[in-house]
Amino acid sequence: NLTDKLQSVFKKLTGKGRLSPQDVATACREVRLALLEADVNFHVVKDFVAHVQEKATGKEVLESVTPGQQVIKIVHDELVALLGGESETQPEGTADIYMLVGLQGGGKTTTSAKLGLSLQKKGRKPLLAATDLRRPAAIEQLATIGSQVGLPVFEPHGEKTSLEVAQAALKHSRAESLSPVIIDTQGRAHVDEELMGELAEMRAALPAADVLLVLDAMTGQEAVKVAQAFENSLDLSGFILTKLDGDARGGAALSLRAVVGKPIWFVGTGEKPEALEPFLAERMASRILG
Amino acid sequence: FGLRRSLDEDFYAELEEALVSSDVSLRTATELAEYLRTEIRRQDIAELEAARDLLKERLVQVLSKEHAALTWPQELPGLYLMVGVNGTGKTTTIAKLACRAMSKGLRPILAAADTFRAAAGEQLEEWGRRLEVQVIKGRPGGDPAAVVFDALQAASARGADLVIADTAGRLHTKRNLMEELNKIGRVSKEKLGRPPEETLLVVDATTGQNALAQTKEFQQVVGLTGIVLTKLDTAAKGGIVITIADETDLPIKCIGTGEQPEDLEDFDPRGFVEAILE
Ligand SMILES: Nc1nc2c(ncn2[C@@H]2O[C@H](COP(=O)(O)OP(=O)(O)OP(=O)(O)O)[C@@H](O)[C@H]2O)c(=O)[nH]1
Ligand SMILES: Nc1nc2c(ncn2[C@@H]2O[C@H](COP(=O)(O)OP(=O)(O)OP(=O)(O)O)[C@@H](O)[C@H]2O)c(=O)[nH]1
Ligand SMILES: [Mg+2]
Ligand SMILES: [Mg+2]
Repeated sequence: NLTDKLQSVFKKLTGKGRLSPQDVATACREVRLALLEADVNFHVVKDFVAHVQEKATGKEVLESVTPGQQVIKIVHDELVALLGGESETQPEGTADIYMLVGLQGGGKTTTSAKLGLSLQKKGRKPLLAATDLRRPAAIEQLATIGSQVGLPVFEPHGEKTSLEVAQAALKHSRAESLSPVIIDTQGRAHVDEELMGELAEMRAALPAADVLLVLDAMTGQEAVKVAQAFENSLDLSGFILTKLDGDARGGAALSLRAVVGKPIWFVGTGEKPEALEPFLAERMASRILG
Repeated sequence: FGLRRSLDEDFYAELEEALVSSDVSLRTATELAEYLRTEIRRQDIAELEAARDLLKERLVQVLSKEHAALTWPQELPGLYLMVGVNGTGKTTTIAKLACRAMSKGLRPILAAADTFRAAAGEQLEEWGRRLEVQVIKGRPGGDPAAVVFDALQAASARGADLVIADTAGRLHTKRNLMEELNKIGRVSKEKLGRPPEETLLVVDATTGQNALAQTKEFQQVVGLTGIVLTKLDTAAKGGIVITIADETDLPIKCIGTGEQPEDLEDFDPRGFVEAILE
């Protein structure tokens, strides 16, 4: 792993001294490799490593740690800061409408139920809204998970568009005193103009909604473009990174935070409705570094 | 890439950027750069176009594997087993393969052997209805291997040519789920008296380096015959398959280019490489 690699890079630097530019450059090559292997975006890596290189060069080698450890600490701390830092406050969970959006297969439907369950445990009365009119059995999927966790699910009754379903769900929620409404939307590609346009319409009709982009943790270099496209169109409130129970390093997280600048609220850690945890920058940084 | 006039260090830096940005691993990109440097020197190449063609040919060569075409069954019924991690497009790809089989005059039966995920059976049944193809379903939480077995049984009884079996998405890191898949593979092989005609790993083109680990793990557990690369219509380049091709013998058989049954194409290495390099 990166720690071992950096230890061996700096093995020769035994006595006290300064980190020479050459040593730092060698170390930064290893850091670059580790970050690219972790799916961090090519340009994000470039900027990040340049920044670390600057911070590390000429730094006094502390008595208590090896130079390798020192570089690791700089990299780790910079990563944590870039991911939002430990002090980043958790979302309040006070919005009345949540909209879950994202690419096909990222985990929106599953996460809608997870979010609902988590808010229910906090004393709210969520209503899940199934607005995916296209995917075969998408409505059944949300209805099934909803009933498994004891959450009401609003299903379409002849509405022609997803926006109409969402509006009908809102109406129903007011009649039944349910809040918040969690809107599950169909998967769509960020390059699909028609579908992105439809989503922008829904968002414009629900200006007070918290819009969350659900992204698969194994997403590669395209994560930046995806996040940016959704952000430009919708003004996101945050991200949910899913399938972190796998071994994908999750470098896309850095792209989301560093490039788009919105917080990562939650991480999905399994297929069960309970598998939703708050995002922790420290933990993510360690994971990305491998 | 390739707006430069000369084959200098900037050329190699841009090449690396183009490849890595397409999810080719840094290691593979570095090897390709090394190959290019050697050949450019050896063939005394000075023109950018010639260097680009050299790279293109190399990539096409890496991606051209044996047995890249779908194997249609000789003995009937045959079996296609679809496997992969969560959400990559397995169930939708089955609809596409069923469509393809019918266009070849074959009669497929679908096996809804994802007995775990909410409405997985219903999703495949809906595809069956749209395509007028029979679907064999198990009960929720039931044994997936039994569903494949029953589907093969039904196919024999009804004179169907091919069973296309869906399995639940599973992360390759989950030991018990991978063992379950191993069992599905063994039961199917025993019932058929031979390995399935195809055991296809469905990989999402938006996936980064993790696709390599997925391929290696699934290959160990259930013996793959090929890869289907989906969602290439979503602008992801899918370059990780170049790394996969470099490190395994697995052919990419088909690509998914949309969400409808007709959105399946045979893998064309040259077309794929041109899209990566543009
Ligand atoms: N292991 C794991 N699987 C997950 C997680 N989140 C979702 N999944 C699985 O990922 C697959 C896709 O989830 P869905 O909720 O259907 O994804 P979606 O974004 O709604 O898909 P579309 O509506 O087709 O765009 C399912 O098999 C889920 O069980 C997670 O955190 N961990
Ligand atoms: N744009 C695009 N979407 C695709 C493609 N293939 C599948 N999808 C979509 O991806 C999402 C997930 O597809 P599924 O077929 O449910 O994926 P799966 O692998 O069976 O998912 P699990 O069973 O939950 O693991 C759906 O919204 C599909 O319509 C493709 O080639 N292009
Ligand atoms: Mg969904
Ligand atoms: Mg499926």
